[in-house]
Amino acid sequence: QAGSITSGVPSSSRDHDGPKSNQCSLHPFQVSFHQLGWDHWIIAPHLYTPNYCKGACPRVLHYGLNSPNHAIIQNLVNELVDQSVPQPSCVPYKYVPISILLVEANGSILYKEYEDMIAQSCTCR
Amino acid sequence: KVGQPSNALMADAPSLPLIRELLEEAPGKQQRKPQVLGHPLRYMLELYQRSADARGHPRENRTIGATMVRLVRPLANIARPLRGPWHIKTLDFPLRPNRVAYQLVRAIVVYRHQLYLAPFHLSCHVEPWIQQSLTNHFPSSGRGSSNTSLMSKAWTEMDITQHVRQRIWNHKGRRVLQLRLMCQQQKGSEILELQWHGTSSLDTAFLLLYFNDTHKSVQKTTFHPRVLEGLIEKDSSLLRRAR
Repeated sequence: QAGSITSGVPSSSRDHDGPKSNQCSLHPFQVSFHQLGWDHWIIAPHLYTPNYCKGACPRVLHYGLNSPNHAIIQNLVNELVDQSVPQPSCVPYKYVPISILLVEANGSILYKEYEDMIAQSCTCR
Repeated sequence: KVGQPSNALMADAPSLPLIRELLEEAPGKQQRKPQVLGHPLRYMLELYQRSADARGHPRENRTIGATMVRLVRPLANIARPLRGPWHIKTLDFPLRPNRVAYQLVRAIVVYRHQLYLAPFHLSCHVEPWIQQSLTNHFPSSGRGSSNTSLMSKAWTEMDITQHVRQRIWNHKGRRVLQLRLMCQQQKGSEILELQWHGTSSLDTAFLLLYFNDTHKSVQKTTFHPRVLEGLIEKDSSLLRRAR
């Protein structure tokens, strides 16, 4: 039963998970294609916001994290069974595409939608 | 590795799909961005602005009906000797090897139907250029429609999807779509030798190929609702107990 599982966990879980502010979450991040060294062939857009996920994956994963059951189990294994098994990682969960206008080597101009270029939400996995 | 030029980084990781594609599409750093000016660039910028917002997010209501649009410029244009009142220019459009993952949705040729080459006013149309063939006309679908032209009224778009699909799309090896721009001096001016050298082929016509990226749709298998229900049921019960 869940009761037996959670009772075995030391009560220090609260500070173990650290403050809520450093929990797994989406961080906005914007770059220019110039910074990526691609501006000599990308016409548009000028700025690109890939964003990224960062933060701890607390043992009891809050509902908004879209975490699979496996992540909860892995946390418990790390805590109760074998600390060499790492806690789950904070990674992107949903992505959105981006449209790029670029010049190809032969001078053709290409409009293209690239899938999974912007992280839209995070999860612990 | 901070500071490492991205091309070197890209070369290290050609296996990643996007990097591999970018390597294919991106001219090398040493190669300056090919000069693309004039109508073709304006046309594609207008298409881009209609299809994506300033940050590159595809618009929900975009109408291009494709995930990739390639504007192909004509390679060489050979002015043919005057034949009666017609001035003929053949345009060769090189088509890249077709990647299985891309399905051709539409092929459109955009050309100037009104051309002014001092002191001539010319009216032009485009025909397929098939060696030793009498019927150099597009099938019925080939119709000019200047109303959709995004630029000045001097340009016309003509759908040549059927011609491209039938004549060239499934060819192996090097594929070149050959068209010819037929121009006639407008009434009144006597027939004189026309010097085409005034216009680069870029100014008279370009080809638009619309593709859909089929490989992604294969990868995104959609869960059958029953399967999905089972997953949710199992998932929430275990989650609830652990919580």
